[in-house]
Amino acid sequence: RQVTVQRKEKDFEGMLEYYKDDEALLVKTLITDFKPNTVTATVPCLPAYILFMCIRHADYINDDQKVESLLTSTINGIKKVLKKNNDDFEVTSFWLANSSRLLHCLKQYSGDEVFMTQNTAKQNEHCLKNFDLAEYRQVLSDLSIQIYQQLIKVAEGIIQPMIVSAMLESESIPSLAGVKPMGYRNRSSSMDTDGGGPSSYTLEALIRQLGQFHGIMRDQGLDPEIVGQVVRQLFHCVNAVTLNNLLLRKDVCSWSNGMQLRYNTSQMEEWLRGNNLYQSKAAATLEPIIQAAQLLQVKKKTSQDAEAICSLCTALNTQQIVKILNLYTPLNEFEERVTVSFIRNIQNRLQERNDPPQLLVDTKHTFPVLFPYTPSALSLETLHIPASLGLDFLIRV
Amino acid sequence: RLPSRPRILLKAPTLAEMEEMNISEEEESP
Repeated sequence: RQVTVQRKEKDFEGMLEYYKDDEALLVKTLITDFKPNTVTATVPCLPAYILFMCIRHADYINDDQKVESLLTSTINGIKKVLKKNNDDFEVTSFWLANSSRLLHCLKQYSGDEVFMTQNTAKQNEHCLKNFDLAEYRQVLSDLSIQIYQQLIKVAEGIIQPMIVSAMLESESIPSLAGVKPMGYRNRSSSMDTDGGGPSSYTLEALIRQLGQFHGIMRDQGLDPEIVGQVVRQLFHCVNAVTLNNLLLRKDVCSWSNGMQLRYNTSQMEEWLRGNNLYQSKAAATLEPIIQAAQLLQVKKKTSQDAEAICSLCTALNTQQIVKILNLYTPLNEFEERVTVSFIRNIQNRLQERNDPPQLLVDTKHTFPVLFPYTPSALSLETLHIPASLGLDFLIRV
Repeated sequence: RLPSRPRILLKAPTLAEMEEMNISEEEESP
C-alpha cells in the first residue's frame, strides 16, 4: 500500500481512497488535531477538498455506509473543534471557510444541472455517480450557520470593549485635543495621562483589529460574500454601541465630539474602501452615528434649521433626535443650549413619521446570513497534499 | 453528454440528532 508509482497527473481521477479503519485517523488528523497555520501556503480550504475527494471515492465504489459514516464523523469532528476553540477567531473562521467549501463541493459535484453551469468538462466528469447528498448538504448548511454565529460572537467579544473609547473618547484629530465641553475637561485628560488603561483604545487600535479579522478570513479563503456579511455585522455592533453610549452620555454630546465622531466614521468608511468591502452593506450600518455626528454639528436655532435636521436625520428615530438635542452641551459660554421651543418644533415636524418608541439600538440584532453558492475553479486531480500533513494513508486514485 | 442515472438519496439525521448520537456514543465508550 505504501508503494508509490510515479504517475502523470492526467492519470488521477481526483479521488482519495482510504481504508474504513482509517476513518477515525483521517478525522483526527484533518479536523480535530489540525492546526490551521500548517496549510497557509497551500490551496485555501485544503481540508474541505481532501474530505470531498474521500467522499467521491466512497461514492465511486458505491459504499453508502462509508459515505454516511465519513460525513457524520466529519460534521461531529468540526463541532468538537469549535466547542474546544469557542473563543478562537482563527480556528472558527478556518472551519467556517472549510465547511462552506465542503458544502459548495457537494453542490458543484452533485450532478444537479443548476450547480454545473460554471463547471469545466473535467469537473462534470468528477460528479458523484451513485448518491444524492442533498440531506447532508442541509446539515452542512446548518453547521455553517452555527459556525458563522460563533465567529460573530468571538469577534464581537473582542471589539466590544474597544468601541466606546475608540469611537467616542479617543482624540484622533490632534487639533481637537483639549476642546471639550465645560466641566468635562478633566475626565479625558486624566485618561490620557494614565498611559492607557484597559479602557483606552484608540480608533487606530479598533481599525487594526478589524484588519486582523479581515486578513485571517481572506487568507483562509472564506468566500468574499461571507466576509462581507461578517464585516457588516461587526459594523452594526460598532454603530449600536457607539450610538447607545452617545444617547446616554451628556459629556460626548458636543460640537467637537460631533466633529471627532464624523472623522472616526469616515476612517471606518475609508477602511471599507481600502479593503474592497464598500459593497458589503457595512457602510450603511454606520448611517445612524454619521447622522448623530452631523446633528451635533449643525445649527439648532431657526425654523429652517429644524427643517434641515428633519430631512437630514432619516436613520435616527424621533426619540433619538430629541434625546441628542436635549443632551447637547455647549462648548463655551458663547454657545447657547438648544431651546425648548426648538425641540418642540422638531417634535411637531416628526410626528407624522410614527417612529418606534425605542431609544436604544438592539446591539444583539443579527442580519440573516446567506451562503451564496460559489463553485471553485480547482481541478481535483491536480490537488497536492503536503507530506507534512501526515495523510500518507490516503491513496490517490 | 449522456444523461446520468438517478442517484440514491442518502437520508441524513439533523444536526441536533447527530449531536445526540455522538454524545451517547461518547458516554458508552469507557
